[in-house]
Amino acid sequence: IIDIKQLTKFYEVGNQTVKALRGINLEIHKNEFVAIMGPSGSGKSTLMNIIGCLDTPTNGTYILNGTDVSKLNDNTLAEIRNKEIGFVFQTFNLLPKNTTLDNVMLPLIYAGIPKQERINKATEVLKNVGLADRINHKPSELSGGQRQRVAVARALVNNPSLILADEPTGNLDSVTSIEIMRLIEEIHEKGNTIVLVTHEPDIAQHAERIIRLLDGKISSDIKNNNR
Amino acid sequence: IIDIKQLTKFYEVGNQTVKALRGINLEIHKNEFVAIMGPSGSGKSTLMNIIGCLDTPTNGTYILNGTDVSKLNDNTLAEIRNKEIGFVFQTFNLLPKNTTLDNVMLPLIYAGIPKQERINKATEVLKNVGLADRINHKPSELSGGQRQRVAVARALVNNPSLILADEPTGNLDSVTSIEIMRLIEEIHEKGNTIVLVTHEPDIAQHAERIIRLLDGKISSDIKNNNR
Ligand SMILES: Nc1ncnc2c1ncn2[C@@H]1O[C@H](COP(=O)(O)OP(=O)(O)OP(=O)(O)O)[C@@H](O)[C@H]1O
Ligand SMILES: Nc1ncnc2c1ncn2[C@@H]1O[C@H](COP(=O)(O)OP(=O)(O)OP(=O)(O)O)[C@@H](O)[C@H]1O
Ligand SMILES: [Mg+2]
Ligand SMILES: [Mg+2]
Repeated sequence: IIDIKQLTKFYEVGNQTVKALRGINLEIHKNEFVAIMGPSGSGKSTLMNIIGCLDTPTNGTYILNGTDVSKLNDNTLAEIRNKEIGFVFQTFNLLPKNTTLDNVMLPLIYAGIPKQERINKATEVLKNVGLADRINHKPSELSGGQRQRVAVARALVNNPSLILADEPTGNLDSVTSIEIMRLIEEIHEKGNTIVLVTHEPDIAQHAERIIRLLDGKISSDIKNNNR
Repeated sequence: IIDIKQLTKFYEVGNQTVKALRGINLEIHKNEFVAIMGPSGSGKSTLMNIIGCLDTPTNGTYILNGTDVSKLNDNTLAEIRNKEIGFVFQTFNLLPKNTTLDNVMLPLIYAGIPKQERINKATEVLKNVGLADRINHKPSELSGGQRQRVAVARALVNNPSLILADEPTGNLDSVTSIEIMRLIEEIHEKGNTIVLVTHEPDIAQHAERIIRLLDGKISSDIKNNNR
C-alpha cells in the first residue's frame, strides 16, 4: 500500500541545507500496524507528511496503492487525502473558530455524507474519545489533551483505510492514552492500515512492527514479537 | 511563595457551566520542586495559568510572595510575569514570524539586558537544549520537539525565581527528556522554585512533592520519597 524508495527531503534555511530525510526505503502493506520512533528532529513528522500527501519529497519515489503520487494533480491529491487518509497532526491543527463537533464533521462533508448522518457519526466518535460533553466548545475552550482527542476523533470519523497518527497520546495521561489506543486497535481490526509516530515505548508496543529513524535515515525496522 | 485558598474557576459555555477548578487550597514554598499530575481535563493548565498571573480566578485568593495578586494592576502583573516567572506553555506559544534566537531573547528585552549580552545568554541556553544549529529557524521550520525545547529555553533564559512548566517533555523522546529534566534540576539547585505539570510518572519522580488533581480538586498531595 505504501512503497517508498530513496526518499529525500532537504530544506534551505539561509545558506544552510537541512537534510530532514536522507534516503528512506520503506514498504508498508495493507492492514499493517507500524510504529515509528526516533529522537526529536530525526524526520518522523517530515516522513508522515509525505506519506499523507501533505508534502512532496526532494527526490525519490512514493507509490500509494499502486499510484505514483508525484504524477497526481492537486485535486486528485486532495481527494485522496480527504477520503482515504485520516491524519492526527502533532500540533492538532483544529479550526479555531469552529466547535468540536464542526471540526470532527469536516471529513464527512468532503465525503458527501448528509447532515443528520454527519451529526450522528461525529457525536459517536466523540463519545468514544470521552468528549461527549465538550461538543460545543471551541478549541480554545478545551484542555491540551482534549484538543488532541478531537484531532484523533476527526482522523477516525470517516473510517479511512490509512490512519497516520503523529504522537496521538503526547498530551494524555496514561488512562486516557489506553482508551485512545484501544480505539486505534479497533480500527486496525476492521482491516485498516495504521502508521503511528510515538516516543513512548508502551504505546509502540501496540504495533506489529517498529521502525526507528535516526538523522533522517531508518536505523532499524523490526517485527514486534511482544504483542 | 505561593499561597492559594479556596480557588475556583468557572467557565460559561452556552448555557453550561464548566467548573474547571472547584476549590483549590495549596501552599508552595521557596525552592520547592512540585509536580502536578492528573487526568486530561482535570484543571492542571487552568491552575498553572492562575499561578502564572495569566488568568484570574472566579473566586478565592492567590498570594504570591506576600502580595495579593487580585489587588495588582495590569502593568504590575505584566512586570511580575516578565521578571519573576518563566512559563513553558503546553502549546509552546512561540512568535511565528521570529527566529528561535529572537524568541528566546524576548524575556531578556523585558529585563533591560543589553543586546550583545542577550545574544550570548540566549545562545548559551539554546546550546543547553541541543538547538545551537537551529538558531535562525522560524517555529514552522522546527520539529514539534524542537519547538518545545525553544519554549523551555525561553522560560529559563533570564533565570526566573519561579518556573512553571506545563508538560515540558510531552513531545520529546526519552533521551532528550532526560536532558531537559537535568537542566530543570540545575535551575532548582540554584534556589529557584519549580512547578511542573506532567502526565509521565518518570518525569514526576524528579520532584520532591507530587500533587494530583481530579475534576478540579486536589485528590492527593504527597512527599516523594523515591528521590
Ligand atoms: N476557556 C474555556 N472555556 C470553557 N471551558 C474551558 C476553558 N478552558 C478550559 N476549559 C475546560 O476546563 C477543564 C480543565 O482544563 P485544563 O486545560 O485545565 O485541563 P488539563 O488538566 O490541563 O488537561 P490536559 O491534561 O488535557 O492538558 C477542561 O474540561 C476544559 O474543557
Ligand atoms: N520547514 C522546514 N525548514 C527547515 N528545516 C525543517 C523544516 N521542517 C523541519 N525541519 C527540520 O527537519 C528535521 C526533521 O523534522 P521533523 O519535524 O520531521 O522531526 P521529528 O522527528 O518529527 O521530531 P519531533 O520528535 O521533535 O517531533 C528537524 O531537524 C527540523 O529542524
Ligand atoms: Mg514530529
Ligand atoms: Mg493542560
